[in-house]
Amino acid sequence: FSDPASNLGLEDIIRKALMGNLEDRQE
Amino acid sequence: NRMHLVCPMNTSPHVDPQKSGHEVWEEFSHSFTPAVREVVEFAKKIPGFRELSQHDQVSLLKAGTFEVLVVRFASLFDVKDRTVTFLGGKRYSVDSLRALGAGDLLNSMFDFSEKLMNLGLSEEEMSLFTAVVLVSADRSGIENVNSVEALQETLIRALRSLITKNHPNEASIFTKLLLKLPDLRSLNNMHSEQLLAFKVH
Repeated sequence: FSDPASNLGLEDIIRKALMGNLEDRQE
Repeated sequence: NRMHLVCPMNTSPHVDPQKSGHEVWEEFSHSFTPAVREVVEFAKKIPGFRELSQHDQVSLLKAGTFEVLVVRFASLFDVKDRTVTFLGGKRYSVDSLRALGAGDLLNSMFDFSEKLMNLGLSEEEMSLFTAVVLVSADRSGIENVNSVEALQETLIRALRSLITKNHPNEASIFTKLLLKLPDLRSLNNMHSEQLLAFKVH
């Protein structure tokens, strides 16, 4: 619980948005 | 013991009691994800941000996204009417949100929003201030502190120059803006505690 951003899925959203191509492919 | 999610990033504070905690979280995540993506897109446009290591870009965004959203969505808090507009478009009074379990964080968000809006910043000033909020070398997990610090200093200098140019007779605005940074940290900590409480619930 010391890292709420990781626990709550924020890191995943951020990583995908930073690597735009990956996100586009998924959508 | 009905659960509520009193966060304006949700479409509504009301939660369907038939839904599991996981489903509630999935729905909430669905509503705040576009706002988080916008923060990432904003970060990508900050000159120099993409030159930081990918690890530090992620660390800054993980630590600062909430604070950026607080600045970007300060206008959701209507200080005069004491209402909060949720992403679903509906407005809720402070009293009704309090009845649903909102606590000190809500009051602190109102105080912050009021003070920020009272500065009357232009869109450009607000954007540069938001960049300063995001690029902070003292966030946890930064591997190349010197690079982040250098970018942070460049952004702070640019903000000071813009504020001085636009408000030559209001020298205190820049200082007031810098004093918002610890306020945002404090809101961020309160918010993390609430998220933890939600998760435990």
